[in-house]
Amino acid sequence: MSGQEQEGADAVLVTEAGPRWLRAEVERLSRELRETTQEKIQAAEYGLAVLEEKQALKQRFDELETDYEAVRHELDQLREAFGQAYSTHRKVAADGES
Amino acid sequence: MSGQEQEGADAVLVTEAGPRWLRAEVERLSRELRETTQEKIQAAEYGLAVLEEKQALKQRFDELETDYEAVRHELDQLREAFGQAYSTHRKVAADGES
Amino acid sequence: PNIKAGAANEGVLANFFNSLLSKKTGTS
Repeated sequence: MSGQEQEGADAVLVTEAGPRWLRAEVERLSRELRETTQEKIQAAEYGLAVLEEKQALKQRFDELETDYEAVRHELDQLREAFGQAYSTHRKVAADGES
Repeated sequence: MSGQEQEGADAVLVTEAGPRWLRAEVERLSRELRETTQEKIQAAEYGLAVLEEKQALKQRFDELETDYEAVRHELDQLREAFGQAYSTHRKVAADGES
Repeated sequence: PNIKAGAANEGVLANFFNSLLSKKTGTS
């Protein structure tokens, strides 16, 4: 039964129901609404908490990415300098021997 | 008014209410219960989606941290090697001159 | 654009969760 069909069937039931049944329904629905509202609030609070944790983690990730790029750059520069120094060292050694 | 006091007051109201009011309450509560249930489900689905995104981000973070440590270690080793090579270069140059 | 879209989505989500917390539901 679709949502609209269910609502239609409920409307017929409510129209024809006696006061005792209606009172019981009001109490049942009130209780269910309180429980569902509490579950809804819990789900929303949990969702907010996870969202905040994710945002904090994203910030840490971005900072680490920046640090990583800096260290990579420094390593590349040092490798290049090392290569040049090695060439110079070999030349000096050869000159010294000659 | 506390929750229990509210429920007690509601019970008195329901007991004394007429059928027309009860029918209206049943319809109102049914509608609110449907809406609140829908909101609860949406909140839970969104919360789950954010949790999955956070877990994926954590995995990327851990991998980046590993890469960062590796590059740092390589940089430290190269610095040490560069320092030693520089000392050797100076000694060779001095020997060559003498 | 991806960064802005991601931040906008998170803002929308936060608003949604906050709206559920602040919305008053009727009681009998």
